[in-house]
Amino acid sequence: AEEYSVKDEL
Amino acid sequence: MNIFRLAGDMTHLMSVIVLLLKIHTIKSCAGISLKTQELYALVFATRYLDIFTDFISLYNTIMKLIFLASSFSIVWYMRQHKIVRRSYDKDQDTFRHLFLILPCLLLALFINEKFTFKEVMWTFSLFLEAVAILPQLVLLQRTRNIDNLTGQYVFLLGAYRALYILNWIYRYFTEPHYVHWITWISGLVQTLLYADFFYYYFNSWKNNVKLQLPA
Repeated sequence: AEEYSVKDEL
Repeated sequence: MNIFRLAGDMTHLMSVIVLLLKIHTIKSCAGISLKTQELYALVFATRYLDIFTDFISLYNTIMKLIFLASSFSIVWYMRQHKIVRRSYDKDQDTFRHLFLILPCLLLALFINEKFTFKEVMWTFSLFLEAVAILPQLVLLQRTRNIDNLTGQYVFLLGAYRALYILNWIYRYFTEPHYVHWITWISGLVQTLLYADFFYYYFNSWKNNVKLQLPA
């Protein structure tokens, strides 16, 4: 889930 | 989602709306750099490769679609629309964007969080977004006249990334192991590139004079 932390930004 | 990031996304959205409105209503793109618009279309195309594979939230998907649609339609307007393209001064907008694309691509190949196609493309889009405004700033320096819509567009574009920096600071302190140097450094470089524009923008606004950039 860590990799999502920045990928969830536009 | 935190207030800084929401404000940043809304500011970013406003910047593309202002630009689309300007081009659509007065049917002119005078003072707008097509090079910068093409770079932004490339930034979104390489940033949002995962739009159909990884669903994060409805908001995320809708905003991605809006940014993709608006950036490509602005490029279309400036290249194809029979009236708008007449107001595009291509002999002033001469920044060769290959000089920006290649270094960003090379850098992304060496500095990335994971050496996969998607990750390299995503990192490339971050580096490219940091420098995408350069052709526009060069054009503003050359033409020296900045109509207030273009000034607002550049201001909002710079403000959105500044708000994102606040968002990264907030997330660093509130989320464990939220550390992303690549994102943070490219976002900081991007905001610093706007710094001198901000300086002249605020001065012109404060002294209520027309915005002039030094030659």
